[in-house]
Amino acid sequence: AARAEGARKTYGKGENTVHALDGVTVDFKVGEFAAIMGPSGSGKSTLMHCLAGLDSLTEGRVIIDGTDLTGLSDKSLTTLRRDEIGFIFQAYNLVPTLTAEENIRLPLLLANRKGDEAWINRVIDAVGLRDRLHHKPSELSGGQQQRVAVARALASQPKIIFADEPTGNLDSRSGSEVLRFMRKVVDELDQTIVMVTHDPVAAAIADRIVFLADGKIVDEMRSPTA
Amino acid sequence: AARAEGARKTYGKGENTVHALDGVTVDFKVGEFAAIMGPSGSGKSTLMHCLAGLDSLTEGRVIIDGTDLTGLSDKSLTTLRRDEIGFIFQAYNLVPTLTAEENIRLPLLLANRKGDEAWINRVIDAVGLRDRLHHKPSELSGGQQQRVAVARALASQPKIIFADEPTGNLDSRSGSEVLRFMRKVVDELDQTIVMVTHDPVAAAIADRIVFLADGKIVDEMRSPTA
Ligand SMILES: Nc1ncnc2c1ncn2[C@@H]1O[C@H](COP(=O)(O)OP(=O)(O)OP(=O)(O)O)[C@@H](O)[C@H]1O
Ligand SMILES: Nc1ncnc2c1ncn2[C@@H]1O[C@H](COP(=O)(O)OP(=O)(O)OP(=O)(O)O)[C@@H](O)[C@H]1O
Ligand SMILES: [Mg+2]
Ligand SMILES: [Mg+2]
Repeated sequence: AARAEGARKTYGKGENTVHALDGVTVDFKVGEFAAIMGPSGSGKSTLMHCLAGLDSLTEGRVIIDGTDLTGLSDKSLTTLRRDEIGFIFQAYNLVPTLTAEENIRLPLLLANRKGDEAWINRVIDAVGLRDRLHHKPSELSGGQQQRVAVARALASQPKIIFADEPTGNLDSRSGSEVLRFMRKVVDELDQTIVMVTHDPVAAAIADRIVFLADGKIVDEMRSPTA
Repeated sequence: AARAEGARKTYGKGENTVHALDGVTVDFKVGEFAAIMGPSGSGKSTLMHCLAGLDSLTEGRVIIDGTDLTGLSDKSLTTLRRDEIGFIFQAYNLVPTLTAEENIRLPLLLANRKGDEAWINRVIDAVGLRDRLHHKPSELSGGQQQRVAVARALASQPKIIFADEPTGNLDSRSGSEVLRFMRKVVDELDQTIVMVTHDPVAAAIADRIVFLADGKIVDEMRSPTA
């Protein structure tokens, strides 16, 4: 579903060069639920943004659903992202002037697709936002904003979802509800989820865990509960 | 150090009324390290903002270091906050145009105070940001931004620090380093820390844990490790 080959991403030059990604080759298969763990600053968000076509590599390539992102025009890249990829940002990136519900429905609107009403309602109830739909982000708690970001990525049923620390601001109960729903989405709808997390409990729900440090993959394991 | 009496905070009216705080009376003593836990949306951030004078109550009062915030002019409130209170925001609220170091030093600059250079350097190393000081927030990882927010609140040695989920985006090692440093700050410098957290491991480092649900305090316990 998503693959990186020899991915490198550098910032700055000379003495100040930061090797955010320092040669990453990894393959996420269709229908897989993978977790990425690693220290703060190890390159997790950078890897996710490059895999989702939100950022370009300095070297190497990314292949999404068989398409090499390297050659694509801005227009084709945008279309690919809009139709096939969902992204839950570490900082949520909600539209401040739209309500929770409008934020959740935005990807479908932008893709000019109808969306499955029953599914959208299932997502809203799974993340527990039923009575917060008409509030704007500034009128929501941190965890409620995070759940809007989660719902927005799930509602349009994209083929692959990149989730950057989707439960970081949730109490253990809301967090496990989100994780269990994501597990369902992979098992029942054959979607692919790649989730960055610092929480071993969250990682345990995935099929495999990839460990990053200093921009490289340093370890990998089948999930102990898979 | 900080006390709320019969605190109520309501949003909206009629059917849409949200009782974010529904009658909270709590007392945080000088030199105490207290944790606040509770479900997403239960009022934790609202309580913290009202205790820190960043938001007003609908009913009840807040007393900081002996001063009732209710009567204060904007100017006096700003001066009190600047001189006595440090706040680590759930969404960090860093200044995007300033570097990490400038963000960390900003409260001292605004308070027109010199600050203790040795202390500031100790804080920077405790949160592990030594080689990230000249980067702007957009050039930092999520966890690095969170650590800038932590360092900013600690650097000016305020009497009381309100920390809203200070380790939510940190891996367990960076997170425990931040927590251990906060514990030191309370033990060695007699500062007061009130920390919201969803992580029981983080809460265990505090002296006492207060539990919030639906805008009310529902339980309280001496920390199991205190
Ligand atoms: N401006 C507003 N208008 C309406 N409701 C609001 C507004 N601001 C906050 N709320 C509501 O007040 C309640 C308490 O919010 P608060 O941010 O204190 O929760 P919290 O305990 O910090 O949650 P989290 O763990 O998710 O950060 C939430 O249900 C939220 O939706
Ligand atoms: N524009 C930039 N200029 C310089 N360095 C950058 C820039 N953007 C990111 N970095 C650096 O790249 C490294 C990797 O960042 P990334 O956001 O991928 O880390 P992460 O693993 O997601 O961390 P966290 O767990 O804290 O979110 C970090 O050290 C960060 O400071
Ligand atoms: Mg990150
Ligand atoms: Mg909060």
